[in-house]
Amino acid sequence: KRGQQSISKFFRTQ
Amino acid sequence: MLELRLVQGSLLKKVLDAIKDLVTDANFDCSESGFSLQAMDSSHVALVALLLRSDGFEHYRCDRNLSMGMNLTNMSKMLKCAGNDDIITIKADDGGDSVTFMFESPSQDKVSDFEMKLMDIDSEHLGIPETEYHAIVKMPSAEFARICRDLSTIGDTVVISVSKDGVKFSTSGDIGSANVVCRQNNSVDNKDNETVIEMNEPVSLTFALRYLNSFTKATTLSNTVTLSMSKELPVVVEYKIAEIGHIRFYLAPKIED
Repeated sequence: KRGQQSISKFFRTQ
Repeated sequence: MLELRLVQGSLLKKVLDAIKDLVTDANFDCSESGFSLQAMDSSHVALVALLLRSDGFEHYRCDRNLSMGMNLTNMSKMLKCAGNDDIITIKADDGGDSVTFMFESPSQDKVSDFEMKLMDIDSEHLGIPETEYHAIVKMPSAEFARICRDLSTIGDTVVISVSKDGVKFSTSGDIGSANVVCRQNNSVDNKDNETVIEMNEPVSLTFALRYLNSFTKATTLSNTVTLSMSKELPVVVEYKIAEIGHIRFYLAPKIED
């Protein structure tokens, strides 16, 4: 099984 | 005061068709440089970034930076009322609670205006750093759409692997498995038919096909698509919008639990 990562973890909140 | 006149109004219709199923509500940001949008899908797995540069509009007036919250389903309903050859003008007053879409037929014998209520949308703006990608694949957008559609009938996820031999799309499911390999080719007659692979390092990433299929709704905007990939980072699926900008979809890879 593979887990789906969230996109927000890759980019900084401005 | 904001007034943006887009002669090729069909581009805006196509942009909405490309993103309205992925994102429900979004802020359109208007500044001196252009008309843009950044939004995540409701499950925060994918992000869409749209830019329509100011110099791509016939007339572009934006007195001060403006962020307009719109429901994309409603916006799409309104834009569907514009003819494909119509010129579309977007108008808004600073601090107003509505936006007006004006449609002019090419012969100027029919002019319509549709006013839409704006909404307050609380969304976080993400900073997307410039990245050197391990591999960049440029291919015909229709080919990419075909592969995503075909593979999603077999499995839910696709492994995209770029090596010196080409780019491989692999999936597997209950009924079996499938691999599609596209090799670099050079088309003398038509650059749009080329598959071009720039690779610094081999890279292999796994993605949910449901999202990639959603991105391919942008296929009508461009004959080619670019996939930019780096190890353990989101893929960027980019469609250039002729002479005016781009739409970029970012999708987080799946990892072993």
